[in-house]
Amino acid sequence: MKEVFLSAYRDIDNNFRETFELLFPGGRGSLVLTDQDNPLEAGLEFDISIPGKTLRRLPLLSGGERSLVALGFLFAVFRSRPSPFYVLDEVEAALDDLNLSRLLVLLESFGSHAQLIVISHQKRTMEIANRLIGVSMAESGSSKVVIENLKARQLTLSSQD
Amino acid sequence: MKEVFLSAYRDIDNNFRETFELLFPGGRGSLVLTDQDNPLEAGLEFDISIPGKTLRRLPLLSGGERSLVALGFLFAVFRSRPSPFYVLDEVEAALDDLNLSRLLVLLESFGSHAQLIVISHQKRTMEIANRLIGVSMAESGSSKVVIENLKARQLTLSSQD
Amino acid sequence: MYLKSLSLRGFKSFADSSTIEFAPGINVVVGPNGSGKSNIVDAISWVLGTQTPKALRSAKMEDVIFAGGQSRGAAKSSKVTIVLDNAERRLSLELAEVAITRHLSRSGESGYELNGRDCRLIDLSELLLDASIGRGQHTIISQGNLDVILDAKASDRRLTIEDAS
Amino acid sequence: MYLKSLSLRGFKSFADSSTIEFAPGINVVVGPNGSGKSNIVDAISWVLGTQTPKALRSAKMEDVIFAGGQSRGAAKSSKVTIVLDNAERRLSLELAEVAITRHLSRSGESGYELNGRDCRLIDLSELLLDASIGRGQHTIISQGNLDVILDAKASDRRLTIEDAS
Ligand SMILES: Nc1ncnc2c1ncn2[C@@H]1O[C@H](COP(=O)(O)OP(=O)(O)OP(=O)(O)O)[C@@H](O)[C@H]1O
Ligand SMILES: Nc1ncnc2c1ncn2[C@@H]1O[C@H](COP(=O)(O)OP(=O)(O)OP(=O)(O)O)[C@@H](O)[C@H]1O
Ligand SMILES: [Mg+2]
Ligand SMILES: [Mg+2]
Repeated sequence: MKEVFLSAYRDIDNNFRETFELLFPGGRGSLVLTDQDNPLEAGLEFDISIPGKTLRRLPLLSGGERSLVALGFLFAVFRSRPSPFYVLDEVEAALDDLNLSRLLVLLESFGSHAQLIVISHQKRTMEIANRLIGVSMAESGSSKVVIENLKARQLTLSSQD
Repeated sequence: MKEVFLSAYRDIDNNFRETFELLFPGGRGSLVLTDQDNPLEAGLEFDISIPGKTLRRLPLLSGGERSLVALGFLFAVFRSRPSPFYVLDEVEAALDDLNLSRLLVLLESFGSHAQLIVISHQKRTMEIANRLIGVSMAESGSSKVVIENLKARQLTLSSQD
Repeated sequence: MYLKSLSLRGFKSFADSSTIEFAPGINVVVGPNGSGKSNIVDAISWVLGTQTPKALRSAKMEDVIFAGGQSRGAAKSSKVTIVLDNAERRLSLELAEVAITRHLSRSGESGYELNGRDCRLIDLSELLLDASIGRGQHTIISQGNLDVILDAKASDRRLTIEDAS
Repeated sequence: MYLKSLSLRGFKSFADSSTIEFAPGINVVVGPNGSGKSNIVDAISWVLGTQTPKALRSAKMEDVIFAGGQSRGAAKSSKVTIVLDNAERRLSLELAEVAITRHLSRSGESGYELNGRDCRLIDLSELLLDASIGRGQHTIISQGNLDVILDAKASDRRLTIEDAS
């Protein structure tokens, strides 16, 4: 049990370092167990350093920085234990244009081997869609769905690597 | 005391009805005291009806609808007891394009007689500014401010009406 | 494996039967505020067995049933079906597609079906866990809940690693 | 009356002295994630007398002092001054402009000034209350806190009306 956990932890920590570098170029992020000797009782802390800043504690991060750290962690977990599909509801609301671009790069790299269902109001997020699904509310108070095949792009869903 | 409270309540309720109509055209919103006989002990509930929908309870509202109801209430309070300035930090993050337009109409009408300090990533919000204030983070980890006088528009700050 | 389609009837704002066909890859769901996008997320979470109304932004489970609109009455029941592609046999069933259904009526009747046959939640949960589908895997991030992971206690964050190991 | 300028030194990410001149009407503050926009909101709230570190996204009040960057050391103290236009004498002082200052040093020394002279928070609060400026009036909506009013208890919402009456 301990070995299985430690191997998952190391894998997710590695993924987190990589994803963090993509989302915060020049920064460094890693996951730290508060008690190395007793991993199954330990807590998990984030140890992050954003370019130019010395602060490491989470509460001092800005709204957009918090979103990026959380996304970095989640995608690190997703990469270590792939799931057939992921659902993300307006996760990019707090991001500025530059960070939105970085997130979209991450989503596109994921989208080539996993299915993503992303809810968004952002035009640039719509542009990376393979399929756009429009939802509207009819007069009668009932939701309706319209589907639009955005890209003919042949999607070779490679097997989960 | 009771009379003073009831007069403020009626004033804010009136304002809320008006602001709600602006933000939800065709809808109806009002503020209800849970105990009319004992106003100083009563609770304050929202009674809202959005076009096409019968639901009145708050938790069932969507993210964007919640933002609009909250903004409607706040501006109703602001109108009843004007303050020299208001600070709004990314309050429009959950809104779609149409609702953002409605909010901007409300902000512009307020901006003609009160000072607003609005933090935003939305281009359309920037367009209504009398003054644009840019903030950036220098290499050294210290924030810097740049100010740009967007509009020469003479602002006749009318006295608080 | 991927999510092929989702059918809803009487679930939250989806009074009429609606079916959404998803593509492999990136699906982006768009629409005005209040149109029903997050209700789709709730439907996916509900059909996979979510037990707490609060996780579906509801006070009680009955709140997921269509409560009526301005020109139509409330629905008596709610039904959601999710169809998963199983070509790679990730779900240990000898079927190219797997359909999971959940229904609930105002009279309190509720249940699950696997490919049209009644089944228990516990059988379903085991099946889904093997394929890393479902609630415990953090694979569904609902609106406004992205930061939750940062505010969680350090020991709860460890559990996320345990779930994934 | 309106907020003419805000000067910060050693407050959160504002290591160097910065002064922001505001215009009457609509001021829109823009900038990348993490550049310091919400820190400006915290500075306004702090100089007006906020007592709880949590309302400033901090664990303890000392956290508002610039903690250092990659190429510079931590500041010893923090100082914020807000200048209000008082042409209409909304603040009951015979002055066309009113400057309010708050300072805090790591040694624990702290205090307020009104137009350069030491004053107590209690004097300041009374002055501001008369002009409907300040924390109790919901006039500062910090990031992510818009919904708080909806989730508040019905009796707490009544207090908002009481504050405004
Ligand atoms: N049981 C129900 N019956 C009928 N309508 C419901 C029910 N539950 C929720 N709704 C309606 O669904 C709407 C919310 O939908 P949802 O949260 O999916 O919106 P959304 O598209 O995500 O919007 P946003 O962009 O603002 O997040 C509400 O307006 C609510 O009235
Ligand atoms: N005491 C302090 N000393 C130095 N830097 C600090 C201090 N407190 C906060 N910060 C820094 O300020 C930054 C956050 O700034 P702020 O929250 O104002 O960003 P923002 O411009 O609002 O960004 P967003 O658009 O993401 O909301 C953090 O990166 C944090 O490191
Ligand atoms: Mg939503
Ligand atoms: Mg911010």
